[in-house]
Amino acid sequence: GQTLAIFPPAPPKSSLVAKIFDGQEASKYFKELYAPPSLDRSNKATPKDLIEPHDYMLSIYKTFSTAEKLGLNASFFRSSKAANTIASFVDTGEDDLPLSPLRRQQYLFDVSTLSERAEVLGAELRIYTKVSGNFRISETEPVDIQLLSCRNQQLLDSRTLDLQDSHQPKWEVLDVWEIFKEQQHLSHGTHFCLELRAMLDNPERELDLHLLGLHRHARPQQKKAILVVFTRSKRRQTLFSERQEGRALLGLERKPRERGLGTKTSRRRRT
Amino acid sequence: ATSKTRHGKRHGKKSKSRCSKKPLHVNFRELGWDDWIIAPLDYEAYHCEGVCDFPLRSHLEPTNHAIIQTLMNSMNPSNMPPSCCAPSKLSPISILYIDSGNNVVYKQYEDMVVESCGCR
Repeated sequence: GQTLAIFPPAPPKSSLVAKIFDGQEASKYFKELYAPPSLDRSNKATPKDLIEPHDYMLSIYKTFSTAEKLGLNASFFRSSKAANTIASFVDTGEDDLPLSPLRRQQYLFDVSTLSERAEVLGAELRIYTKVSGNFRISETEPVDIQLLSCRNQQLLDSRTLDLQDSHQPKWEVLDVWEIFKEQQHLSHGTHFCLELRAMLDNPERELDLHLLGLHRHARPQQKKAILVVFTRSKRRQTLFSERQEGRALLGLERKPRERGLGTKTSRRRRT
Repeated sequence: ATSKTRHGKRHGKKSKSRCSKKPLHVNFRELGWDDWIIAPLDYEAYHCEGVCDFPLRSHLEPTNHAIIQTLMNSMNPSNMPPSCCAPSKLSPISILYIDSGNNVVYKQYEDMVVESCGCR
């Protein structure tokens, strides 16, 4: 779990916030939220039963909702980037063969649900790394993580990994805001794709990503890479529209185009 | 004049309380919204209830329209209803939910909690 760093304005409030966020793992905090309901209205599986939120998203909720209760504006926090909506998209990319060396990985995100009207204020790629015990690296040999375009393998961004205490699992956070904005423009906002490779300097060579624990084989949902997009919508959003979307997802209500526009029944329902 | 109790309440007449904020506990599970809302599963929303009758108190922050309507109601109740007791200030809450693409989303929803009530 990774707890957000928060920067509240006044020292007294800061100490209160610090007391609340005592390093407790977010998933434990939310354990009771996932307890089965005492009154089960139906046996149908809901999206909530199937989806396990990443600790980072739970941490965001925990931080900002607690701040709200303390009278602090969540958008004030640096980590929020002044966004009022923070969406996470789980990587849907796949590795080729589990045992063959993994030189490059394509990270693929379906971002079609992102509102076109919302202003994008930030985007982060969060990848879970765990350096293999077999990997010996000297301090003079830095490892660069490079992000490339899926279309033409053009180098988009690069950063050096901090391999101090590297055998502990950790989330690497890569700022992909600029790349995201550019690709959104090119791909009309449906998918976001990035290729990743790790480079060693001397001699320059691509590293097997297995050594950094980046392989996807048997990776649990909560350890999959996520793209986190920070947006701000000026349009007032109603809960009702979200509810409609949720019900459509469960097949409880079908979208107008799916149920046929011309029938008497559908006309009555619309009326 | 009607007699008053120790607490100043009137006897002999159906008395309605003045417009004020009252408790309203919202439980998303009971609403059946827990299939897409992850958290919170419940919260205190409050609601506004009570009458806006003459003379309007300043803390109810009446609109100019409400002042006129209340005055007209006091002069002729059968012709004009009193002004409405409604939220005058609302605050947001944070919601973590699953969107139509099965993505986990945090959103700050505006106007979810009644902070104060007034005559509108």
